[in-house]
Amino acid sequence: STLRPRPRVLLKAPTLAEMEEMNTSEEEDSP
Amino acid sequence: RQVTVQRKEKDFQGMLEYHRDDEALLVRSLVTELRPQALVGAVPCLPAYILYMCVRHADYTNDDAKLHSLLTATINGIKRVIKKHSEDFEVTSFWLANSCRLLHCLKQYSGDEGFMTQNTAKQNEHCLKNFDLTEYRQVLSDLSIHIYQQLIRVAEGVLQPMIVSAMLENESIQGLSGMKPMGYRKRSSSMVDGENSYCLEAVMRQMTTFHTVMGDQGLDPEIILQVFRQLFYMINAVTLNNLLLRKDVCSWSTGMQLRYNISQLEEWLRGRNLQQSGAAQTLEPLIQAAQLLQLKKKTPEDAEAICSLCTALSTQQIVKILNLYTPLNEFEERVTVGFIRTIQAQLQERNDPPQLLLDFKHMFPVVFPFNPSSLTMDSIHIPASLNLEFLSEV
Repeated sequence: STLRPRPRVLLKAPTLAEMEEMNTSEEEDSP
Repeated sequence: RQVTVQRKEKDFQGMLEYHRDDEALLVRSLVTELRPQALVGAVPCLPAYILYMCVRHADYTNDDAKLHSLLTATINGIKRVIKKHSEDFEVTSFWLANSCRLLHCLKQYSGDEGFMTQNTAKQNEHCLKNFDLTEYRQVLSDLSIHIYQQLIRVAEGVLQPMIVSAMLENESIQGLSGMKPMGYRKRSSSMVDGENSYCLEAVMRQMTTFHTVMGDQGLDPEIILQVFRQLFYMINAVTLNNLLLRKDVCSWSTGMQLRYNISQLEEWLRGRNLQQSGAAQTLEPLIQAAQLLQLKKKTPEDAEAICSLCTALSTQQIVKILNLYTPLNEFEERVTVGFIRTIQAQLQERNDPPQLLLDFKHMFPVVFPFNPSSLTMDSIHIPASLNLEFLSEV
């Protein structure tokens, strides 16, 4: 099969530090 | 009346689907609560491949929100797990291997031709179709650097307390104990506390453990080389700094023991095929210091020999070692002030930096060369022990 080149949409990402401040679905570890 | 539609069993296309509500469970099962030991016998870096197959399905369904959320939760999960196990070499090495593997997958299957040169036709079918994850690759690369630094910190923390006794104090060469400098024989042996005394064998055993763990976990060979270059740099710096501050070890016999120890370390590198790491080269200042302790230090010719040999030591370091040098017995002479002045005059034009001690915390910048995998996604088996039944193969 031949690959049909298609422009991909750039998925903007926060920086590693910014990411930490974001709420993710994973709950925080208990202390 | 219910109509059942018989669907033809489709081939596994190397994608994994899950319900958005199961994302937290996925990250918990595959990242934060996963123990590396649970994957013994599985494909190295299995979590990275599973995560890529989930990424691919979110890409396939053009679901940018799901993709954002998965990548963010995964990266935060990895950060959390390595923080929780910040003293654990095995866990840190495991997540370095997986973080790098996920990064390689995002390159290998990006659709960017530069990363596809070694792909099979089947692997090319597994490329991302809708999204360009370049920015997430940068975040994963930053995360990998962060994990690498933790790995070095943990390994150094284990090795550092062993270095001085293993490299400078422990005597493995028979008959050297009677050749300690006058006045230091008793003191130097009582300075080695039983509990804190290590032989070089123990250092090498520990490094072998590190090497085995990293290899078994599928950490890229190029990264393993960089780990040992960094650890050898630290061994060199800690040993040399001690030598530059301790009169009792600046002797001919320590020089001989040190040279023997260095050759053992070089042999260890060869035995593990780590010669191309550049680790042995980081020991050059120490090799020269050992030779300096053993060379004659009397005539102008001796001074010239020292100057042409000790190119990896600064003038200040050479002079300091000569000043600290302690004769073995009453028949060996001290290094004269005149001899040291001759050396200083000869080395004047070098313009060496003034600092005496090495920065043993210095870190070489790490690089993660692209390392595509020959594995094909649809061949990857997910063991039941991972409790990932909520993932469906697509």
